[in-house]
Amino acid sequence: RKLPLGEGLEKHPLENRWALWFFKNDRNRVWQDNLHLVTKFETVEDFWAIHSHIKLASKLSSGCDYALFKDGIEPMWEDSRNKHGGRWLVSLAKQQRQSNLDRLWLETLLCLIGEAFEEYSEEVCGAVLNVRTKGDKIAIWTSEAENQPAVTFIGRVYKERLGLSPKVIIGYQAHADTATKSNSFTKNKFVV
Amino acid sequence: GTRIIYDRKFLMECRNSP
Repeated sequence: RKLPLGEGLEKHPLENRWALWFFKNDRNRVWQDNLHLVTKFETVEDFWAIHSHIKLASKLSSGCDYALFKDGIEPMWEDSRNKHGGRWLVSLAKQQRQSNLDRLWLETLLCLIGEAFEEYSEEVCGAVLNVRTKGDKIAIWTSEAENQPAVTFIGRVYKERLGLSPKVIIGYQAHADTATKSNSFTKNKFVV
Repeated sequence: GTRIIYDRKFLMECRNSP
């Protein structure tokens, strides 16, 4: 499908409009004040224009996040579309920032904007990248942790798209469990 | 049934088109 915008200038519309968010850690401010909406886009061409103008994931300072969410969903547990959901979490080793992070994050973004999870794409809320000294993390957030068919389908497709070895296990954690945990360990609800 | 799905190959081609 194409939007006619004149000869040679067609843009390809996406199924959803997406919002890109940036989080920069400043301990003197409350969490929400460190979260900034960068821009929104709804075509393939605009996605690439934005992607080529912002810093690569591997160039961000530790403590920064990128988040890409469907327009109307805020990248936080409290949003009504996230509250009962959870995330497929990919935790990277420190050395993967240089070797793998940019490729894995781009692949995650392409899964989202291309609606790679077919009819279960409806369940996808967004994706979050955390750049951290102790190891970076990438996650796809979905809206209903109890929706096992959707969650497991998304997990299987996502793992395949990332090109992870079958030996690597990734886990899905409910936000409700992450929010109430008493230590850094959150139990996996599903694994693929 | 009218969801707009783009595969990886198509999205990557769009990156390189003028």
